[in-house]
Amino acid sequence: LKLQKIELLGFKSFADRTEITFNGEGVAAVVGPNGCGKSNISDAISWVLGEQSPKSLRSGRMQDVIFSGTPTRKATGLAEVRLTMLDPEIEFAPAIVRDDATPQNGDHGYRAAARSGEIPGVITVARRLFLSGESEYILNGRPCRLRDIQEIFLGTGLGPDCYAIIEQGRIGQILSAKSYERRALIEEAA
Amino acid sequence: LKLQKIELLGFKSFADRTEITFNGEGVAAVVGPNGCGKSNISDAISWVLGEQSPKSLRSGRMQDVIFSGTPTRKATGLAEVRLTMLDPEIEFAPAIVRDDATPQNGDHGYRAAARSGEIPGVITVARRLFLSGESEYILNGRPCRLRDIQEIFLGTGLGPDCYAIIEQGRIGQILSAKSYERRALIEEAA
Amino acid sequence: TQKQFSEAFTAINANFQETFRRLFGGGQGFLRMTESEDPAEAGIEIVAQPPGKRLQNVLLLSGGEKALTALALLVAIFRHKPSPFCVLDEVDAPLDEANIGRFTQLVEEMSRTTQFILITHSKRTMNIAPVLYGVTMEEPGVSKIVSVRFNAPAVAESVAEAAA
Amino acid sequence: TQKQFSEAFTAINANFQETFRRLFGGGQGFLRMTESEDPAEAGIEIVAQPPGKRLQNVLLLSGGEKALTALALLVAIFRHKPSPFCVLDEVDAPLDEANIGRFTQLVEEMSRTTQFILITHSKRTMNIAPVLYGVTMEEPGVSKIVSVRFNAPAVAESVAEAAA
Ligand SMILES: Nc1ncnc2c1ncn2[C@@H]1O[C@H](COP(=O)(O)OP(=O)(O)OP(=O)(O)O)[C@@H](O)[C@H]1O
Ligand SMILES: Nc1ncnc2c1ncn2[C@@H]1O[C@H](COP(=O)(O)OP(=O)(O)OP(=O)(O)O)[C@@H](O)[C@H]1O
Ligand SMILES: [Mg+2]
Ligand SMILES: [Mg+2]
Repeated sequence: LKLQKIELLGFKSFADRTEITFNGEGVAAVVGPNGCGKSNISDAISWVLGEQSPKSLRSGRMQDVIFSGTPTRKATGLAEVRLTMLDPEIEFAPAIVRDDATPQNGDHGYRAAARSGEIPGVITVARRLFLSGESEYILNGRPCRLRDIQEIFLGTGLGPDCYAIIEQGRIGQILSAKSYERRALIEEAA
Repeated sequence: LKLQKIELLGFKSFADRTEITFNGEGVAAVVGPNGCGKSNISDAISWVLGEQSPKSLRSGRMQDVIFSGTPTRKATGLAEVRLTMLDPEIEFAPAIVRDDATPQNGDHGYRAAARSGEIPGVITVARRLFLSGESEYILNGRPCRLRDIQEIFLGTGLGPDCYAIIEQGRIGQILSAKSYERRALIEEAA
Repeated sequence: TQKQFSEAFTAINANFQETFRRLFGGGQGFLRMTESEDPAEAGIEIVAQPPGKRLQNVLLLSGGEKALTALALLVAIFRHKPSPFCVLDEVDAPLDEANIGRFTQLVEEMSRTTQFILITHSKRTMNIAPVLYGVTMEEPGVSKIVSVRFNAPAVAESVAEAAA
Repeated sequence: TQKQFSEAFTAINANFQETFRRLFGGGQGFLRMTESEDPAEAGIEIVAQPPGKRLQNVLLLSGGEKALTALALLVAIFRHKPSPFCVLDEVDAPLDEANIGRFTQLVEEMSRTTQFILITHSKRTMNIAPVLYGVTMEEPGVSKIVSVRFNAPAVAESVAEAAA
């Protein structure tokens, strides 16, 4: 799997639709002054992958992730984040493999999703939250449950409490965690 | 009061007697690679001013502050830190003021100590800890109690939990503390 | 006593408002007593509004904004009751270049009444210190102090490297 | 299952020992299962010994040493089970220049199988990224992305300033 694009709309300080395209490999650096919105991007990625705890998103209630306005801008009523990922093995796979969307033995959770995408090999995962508290998860353009998203990323290190996203100031936490919490880290990767 | 000198012996990574002399004003920067002992200096200052919690000194038990040896050096049996401070008002005061060591009305706690120092105007505060767990406090060369040291620095912002020493990684804590804990910060300075 | 406390609170709050505006180059920050039956029990709430943003709870601030707000409060307390010295251990780590500049300017000014001991890895912060104390572990596991007096900032670079 | 867990533990522990030695330029680090009646309940202990120092509890390490040890563990897990991407938010903040160098070298190497997104204020870390995404708030309170593609490290300096 490769991360191709992140789209944010009304998520924290990203009031307008914002798109960040990655080239799928190597190192990308995110820079800018204090308070400009860098960590909000990392929060957006954890959120769309299913993060359920407002505290891990530095928020009081989940609705705190919706753009709350500035002195010159009104708040929005909705926060939406969409991740686009590529599964290179399917992308270049011959046509017959693509038509068979049922998961095959030993397949990763995301393989089936990649086959059934609007464009074969491309998986889009999105999450929406309305001010009313109503929330939606969307997989390849179709509404789904949180469980469906969690299942796709099972065992890839992505998902809530995963080792693949290290929040600001929390690199030392891995060491000060309790010994049974560290066990969970290894179990996730087992 | 001005900080003139810190002397460390057997305190954490300072195995040998080490002296750091300050010029009493302005800004001094402490630099060096990761793990070389910079934060140990800040721990030494909190410790000699009466810090009672091993956890605030990044230690499990208080004896953890005693130099525990390296592959090529034996552990020491004692940790000692001494602070030398100057009270400029006494230092340059005429002789008659100096002879009267009894605290006068409205005097800071440290004024009396400054008068009675071996050298008028100079206060030395020291703390020792033996492996046995025995600990001593020393004021101007004479054994004293922890209370005596705490009384000297009362109201100067120095002493345990004071606002004058900010440990590594804890600058954000002032904000995340509970609102009644912040009250204590203001009370200390009232 | 309660009277002393509220005098200190008022003075420190006024200092905080001024220092916040200086460190952030605008916006506003202030302290508020929380509601409580017994005034002696009431806690303190910190309200911060960086320039161009809404008034918000300090917990929504970014890492750098939190550090800067906390420094503004610290300086506000110092202004009311200066302590003989102040030790700051890598408080500049979360700050960007521009905010390190504002922070060091403020420290330089306050160092006329309070002695500052700054533990830092930032060259920009080192530059404001007339004296640099290098800590080394030439003998592994054993710390020693190498003190350097200098005035030209350029020397800071080579001492920090040498101590490495 | 317990079998899968102990296989993962053994593999990750071997990776950790190797990565620790690389990041610290020596010394040793390893994982140990804590004592427990029921193996499925046992926790994990991390033992770290920076070069020239005694074996000690990770809590006695310095700020930078802790960050480096945690990064070594993270990389050890990644080596065993690479995840499609990894987001690291200012993990280089407590590191000195030499350790930032070792950290960035390791990330560059691993970026062949895993995509890294590094949020940073350090010019040295920016230099290893072929692509730099500047985040700005030209309109106060509203974030926008300015993406820059470049190869010459020198450009990193001016983009970071421009985004400030
Ligand atoms: N729901 C929201 N609506 C509008 N703005 C928000 C919302 N939630 C957070 N913010 C803003 O986002 C800003 C913080 O952004 P972020 O933490 O991403 O900064 P950063 O670039 O990581 O900065 P630093 O370098 O200091 O870590 C805060 O100033 C806050 O005002
Ligand atoms: N009782 C002790 N005996 C010997 N060494 C000790 C003792 N306690 C702590 N140390 C050593 O001190 C080191 C940590 O020092 P310190 O935290 O001061 O580093 P630092 O210079 O602040 O580094 P950083 O820049 O990473 O914050 C540890 O590596 C530890 O081995
Ligand atoms: Mg941030
Ligand atoms: Mg330190």
